[in-house]
Amino acid sequence: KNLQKPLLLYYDDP
Amino acid sequence: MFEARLIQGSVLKKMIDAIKDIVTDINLDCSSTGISVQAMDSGHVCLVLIELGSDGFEPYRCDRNITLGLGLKALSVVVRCANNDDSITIKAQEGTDNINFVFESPNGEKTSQFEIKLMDIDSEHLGIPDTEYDSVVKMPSHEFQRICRDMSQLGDSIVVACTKDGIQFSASGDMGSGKINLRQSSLVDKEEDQINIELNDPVHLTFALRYLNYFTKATPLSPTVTLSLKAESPLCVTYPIGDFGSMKFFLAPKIDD
Repeated sequence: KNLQKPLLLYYDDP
Repeated sequence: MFEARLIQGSVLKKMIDAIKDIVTDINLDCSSTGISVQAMDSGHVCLVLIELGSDGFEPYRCDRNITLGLGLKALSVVVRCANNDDSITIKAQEGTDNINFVFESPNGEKTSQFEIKLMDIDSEHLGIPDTEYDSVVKMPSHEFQRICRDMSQLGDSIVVACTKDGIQFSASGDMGSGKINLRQSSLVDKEEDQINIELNDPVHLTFALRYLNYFTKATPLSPTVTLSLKAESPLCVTYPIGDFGSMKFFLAPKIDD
């Protein structure tokens, strides 16, 4: 349990 | 012309202390409504969002939207030269590549002026939508700081679980494991000591303690902190700044490989 997805995959780049 | 005077200059010092371990450069996005900052750590798993309304400054003048790029190291050096009870005025002229800081003692006897070179900072902006969170927990900020510090003695990760029984923080490692439960408080003398748990849906998430310990550097900014949690989504940790702004940290959860 060590993976962190970058925030870009959760939030859009407007 | 941009000019903003913060009466309580110590707030700026605290803000810089809170983010200087996470980001190295920031863009101050200044508009007529106030100043905002959005910056990500180098690993792109956490994000800092600062919003300061123009009503927190006296005077506040921003003739045209302007972005001021600053290195936090220089900013930190300069701001450390201000006394805690000084006011701090930030000034920038259009078309120049400097930003000015003026510190003024409360009685006006001492004024100091500093100048920092502006930088061109390539920053990615993320659109963070208004989110309906599964659980929103408000608690004393020193309590959250203590929990993160204690849990990091046990392991690298913290599991945060919200249920109708309250919020549970747990960590485990080679040495052993620990659990801390907080329940909604019933009667407290001071509002800032209150633990308030809003629960729409039970939620269970894992986060890297390294980042949470960075976020808790913002504790001197506010007696309370709010944790907003949603399944499979980034955590949002909010520290209010007076009644005119906030500092928010977003952190991606750890997920199963």
